[in-house]
Amino acid sequence: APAQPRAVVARAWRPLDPELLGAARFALKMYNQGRAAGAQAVLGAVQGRVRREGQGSLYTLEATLEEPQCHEPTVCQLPVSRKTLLCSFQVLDELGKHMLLRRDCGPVETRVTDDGNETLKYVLPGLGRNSLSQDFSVKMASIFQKFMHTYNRTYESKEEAEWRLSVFASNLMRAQKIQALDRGTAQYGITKFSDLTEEEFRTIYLNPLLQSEPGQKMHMAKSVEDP
Amino acid sequence: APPEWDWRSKGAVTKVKDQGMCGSCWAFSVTGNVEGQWFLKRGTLLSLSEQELLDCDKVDKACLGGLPSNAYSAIKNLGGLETEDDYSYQGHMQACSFSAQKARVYINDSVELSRNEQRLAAWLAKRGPISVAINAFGMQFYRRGIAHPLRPLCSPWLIDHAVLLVGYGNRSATPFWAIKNSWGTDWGEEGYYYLYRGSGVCGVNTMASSAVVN
Repeated sequence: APAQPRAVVARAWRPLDPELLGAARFALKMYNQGRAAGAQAVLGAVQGRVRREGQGSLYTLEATLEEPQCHEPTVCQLPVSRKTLLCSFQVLDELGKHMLLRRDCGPVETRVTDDGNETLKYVLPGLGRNSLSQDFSVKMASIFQKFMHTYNRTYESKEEAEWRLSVFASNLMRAQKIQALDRGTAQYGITKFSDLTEEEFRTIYLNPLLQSEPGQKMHMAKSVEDP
Repeated sequence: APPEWDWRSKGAVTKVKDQGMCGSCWAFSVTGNVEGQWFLKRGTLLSLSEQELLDCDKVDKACLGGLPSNAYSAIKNLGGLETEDDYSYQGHMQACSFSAQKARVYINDSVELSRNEQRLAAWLAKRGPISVAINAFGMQFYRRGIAHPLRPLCSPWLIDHAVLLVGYGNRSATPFWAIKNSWGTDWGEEGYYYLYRGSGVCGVNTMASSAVVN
């Protein structure tokens, strides 16, 4: 324990600086460990924040990784249409030594048509205000644009669109966490409900009475092997 | 139970429906079950009315939720269910306009089913699709494959969505339930959800029931 009181500095999400990039490169190196040079993923967009305590720094990063095109179908890890990964990393830097504490990566379907409609133009400034890195914002906005197109979404105002984009981005992270924790073969990602908060989804589509009300008493069915 | 079963391929299941922005899953789960029971007993597959339940089942709360057990009672007390064509789905509560003359199916009773998934499978294969309720954890973002959430994340005690078991089987040695959902065909695998079978995942075995048609 340090003798002096610890200086704690936590910063908000911010555009990438060389320090964050160093942590992101370390996370990428760990991600690529054991892969041949031609099969390594490369860093796409990155955003992050850092929390400092004593002589340590904890980097929380969100990044897109681009997997190289796979030409050998029998060994491909991802279908060609899903070669972009969305990753969350936590990297600890203590006394100059990096350690990867957390890595959650999941595929993002990014078959985006760049038809240049207005949505992209007016959601980006909003993201800028929230201090997300420009690269990350552009990537996320393109994915959101594709979502709006696929599910015929329109929003009443610029503010509503900006809010829905932030919900959408947060939901992508949630889906990725659910994916990481699933023990089956399920794939989670963008669905028609991806622009709804968890609360909105529960309120609109789910049925809280199922756990709170007793309902009518029914008698037990005979099992099928009974005569 | 046979190793696998699918009522869809036997003509006992209507197309996937869409509850819209309304918490009426309970009504879709029950009509799906009655559609299957009627098909097995009478040989005709009819698409039945959820709107009748939303409007006329006064114990349940329409878009705010309901219970399959109450819905069976309502169907019995009303005198049957009209078809989807005669009493079509609006996705919000309206005045009850059920007409006994238009009722095309009836039920005699309803039963609660075993919590043992092997017995549930045996019952399903012999008697038809089953109404169940589950914890919907992760379903907001489900796209395909067999979901198997960790138990602490998908507690059997936090049931919040009613659906219909229409079959079961194994995919690459992973046992699953094939579940008909009511969120349209543009969700999941053409509207279907596949959930791990055998360990009570997400409470799938806790509230299984069926109507009885004599």
